[in-house]
Amino acid sequence: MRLSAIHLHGFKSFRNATRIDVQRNPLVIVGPNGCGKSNIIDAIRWVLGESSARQLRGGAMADVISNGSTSRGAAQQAVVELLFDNSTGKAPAPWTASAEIRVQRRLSRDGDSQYRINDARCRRRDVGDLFLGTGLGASSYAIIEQGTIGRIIESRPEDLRAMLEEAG
Amino acid sequence: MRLSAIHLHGFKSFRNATRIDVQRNPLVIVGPNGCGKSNIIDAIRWVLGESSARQLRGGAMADVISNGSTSRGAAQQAVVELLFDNSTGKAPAPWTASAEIRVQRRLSRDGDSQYRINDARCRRRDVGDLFLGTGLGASSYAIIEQGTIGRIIESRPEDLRAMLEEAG
Amino acid sequence: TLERFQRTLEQVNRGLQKYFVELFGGGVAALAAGAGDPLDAGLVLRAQPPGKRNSTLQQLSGGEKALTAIALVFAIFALNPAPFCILDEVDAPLDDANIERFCRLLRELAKETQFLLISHRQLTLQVAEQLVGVTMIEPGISSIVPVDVAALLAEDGVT
Amino acid sequence: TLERFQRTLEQVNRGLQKYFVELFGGGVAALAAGAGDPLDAGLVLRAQPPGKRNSTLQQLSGGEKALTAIALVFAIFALNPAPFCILDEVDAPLDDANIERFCRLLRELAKETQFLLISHRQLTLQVAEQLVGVTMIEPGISSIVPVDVAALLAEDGVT
Ligand SMILES: Nc1ncnc2c1ncn2[C@@H]1O[C@H](COP(=O)(O)OP(=O)(O)OP(=O)(O)O)[C@@H](O)[C@H]1O
Ligand SMILES: Nc1ncnc2c1ncn2[C@@H]1O[C@H](COP(=O)(O)OP(=O)(O)OP(=O)(O)O)[C@@H](O)[C@H]1O
Ligand SMILES: [Mg+2]
Ligand SMILES: [Mg+2]
Repeated sequence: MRLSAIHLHGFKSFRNATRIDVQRNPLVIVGPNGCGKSNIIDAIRWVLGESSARQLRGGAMADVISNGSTSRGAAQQAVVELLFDNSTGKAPAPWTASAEIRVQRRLSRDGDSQYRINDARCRRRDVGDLFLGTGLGASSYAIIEQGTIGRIIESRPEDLRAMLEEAG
Repeated sequence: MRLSAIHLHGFKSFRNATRIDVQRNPLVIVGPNGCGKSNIIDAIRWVLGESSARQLRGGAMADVISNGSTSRGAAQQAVVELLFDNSTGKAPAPWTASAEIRVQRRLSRDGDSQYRINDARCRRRDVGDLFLGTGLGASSYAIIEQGTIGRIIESRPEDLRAMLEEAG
Repeated sequence: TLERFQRTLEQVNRGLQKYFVELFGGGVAALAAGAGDPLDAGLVLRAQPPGKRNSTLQQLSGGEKALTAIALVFAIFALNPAPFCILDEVDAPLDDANIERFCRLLRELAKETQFLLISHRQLTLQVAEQLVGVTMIEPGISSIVPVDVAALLAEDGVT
Repeated sequence: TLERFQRTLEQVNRGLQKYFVELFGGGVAALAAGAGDPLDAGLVLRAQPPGKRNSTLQQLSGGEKALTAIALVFAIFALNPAPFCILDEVDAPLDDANIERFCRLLRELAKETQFLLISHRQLTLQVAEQLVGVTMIEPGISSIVPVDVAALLAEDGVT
């Protein structure tokens, strides 16, 4: 499965509908301080099922919904969708035969929260199952957040073990 | 008081007697990862009375004494001396009239630990009194260690107050 | 005494706001006394970069946090300069444009205060009046070496 | 099952040692099972850069810690590549020479794994096959912009 695009709308500083096409590898994201680069990583963690607002640098989960700017009003919902190219058929069942897999999460101010895979509503667990056993699971060694690289080697022995068991 | 030189001998990776003359301002220290730049800052904090081995990235205070390298034996003691130019007479009594003030700290493996000002033995408190009320005291806003700049704004309210009272 | 503390707070806030605007090109920053008895209540920092509506400091980016902290440290320094100020790689989270603003401010404050900096960023080296090189000619043993400025600032200069 | 875990540990240690040597030019790194029942004991990481005698990880420098962590993450990845790997400013503590070594290793692993990086360091941008620019044309609102590579890599390029 290859990540082929990221859609954000109303997620943190991405107030407007925004599409990032992932065409070549490696992809490097650049831009001035505070422009929204790490917010893209928060969006990816969020879609994949992150349930801790603190891990997403917020107080409550509703903090991911864009509160606009001094010249724009707040959004009413946050929607993020990741598109995966599964032409190699590596995705686990029941998605093995789908050429493209779209994983979406949405949250509105009234608290309505949904996950969807290929536009069909599903549970958080179903998204987790899609990535089971890869580094995107609970101990997610596949996403290194800003400022945390030095801390990885200071992890507790049981956390290092968990990382390894996830990969084994 | 202006810092005019730093002497290190047997302190962490400074196994050999080393002198750094501080001639112009600002002074920028450069060098590859792991070469000993932050160790110089640890040396300055240590001479000024730092009593926590953890703050100096060690387990026990004896960890500041150079353990040498694969081709050099360990040192038996660590000595660091800071030279201050006091030609403006700003130092507090009884040092106001001294044109130069040398503050030294030494620690040997047998645990003998000494402070000296202008070669005369003194207590840790005497070194503290020399810098009382400046940013080099307990809350030391004057030394920002590697990787901690972002955390300053996350300080607890009582720590921000302590910083301000020290400066007031 | 309370009056002295209030005065100190006002002075730091004037400096904090001034340096915050110099580093961010606008916006607002201030320290405010928290709840409780003004004689010993803690202080709460608020900072809002220009054009943003962030409610907490937690939502600031890595670079915005570093710049806000630099403004605060410089404001406290201006109030009561210590003999020297040491900054160990405070520029690591900054983009090039913000390094330039940081250096401009540093050069200004260096008229009053002695600064020792450690940095790997070429733009910061340019603010130096003196460069000190540290290396390990013998593995594991630190020594001081003269710095060849021209080689350092050349594009492939290794820091 | 213990055998499986032992096998996984051996494989990660082979990768960890290989990548550690590629990044540091020598030295030793390994994960070892701590005290207690091998079926659930924690793991302890040891790392020693070439020429040094450091006894604990705590004594490593900021850059050495980052490089060691990168070697560990890459070793785990090589064992079980996830669909993609995201690295947000992991190069911030590194000097230019180590950025070049990190990029060389990254280019190698990018043959098997998809990488998304965020960086302010010009040397890292050079490893990119695709650059995505993010900015705030309207203050407070993020948008994606094409990146003018030539302007970025020029000396006064602002990132
Ligand atoms: N819910 C929200 N609505 C609008 N803006 C938000 C929201 N949450 C966070 N932000 C804004 O996003 C900005 C931070 O973005 P981000 O952390 O992605 O920056 P960055 O590009 O990674 O910067 P740096 O290079 O400094 O790390 C902050 O200025 C913050 O105000
Ligand atoms: N007691 C000691 N004896 C000998 N070497 C020591 C001692 N304590 C620490 N060191 C060594 O000092 C080195 C770290 O130095 P330091 O943290 O100053 O590096 P640095 O130049 O700041 O690097 P970076 O740019 O990565 O931050 C480590 O490699 C460590 O092994
Ligand atoms: Mg960021
Ligand atoms: Mg350092």
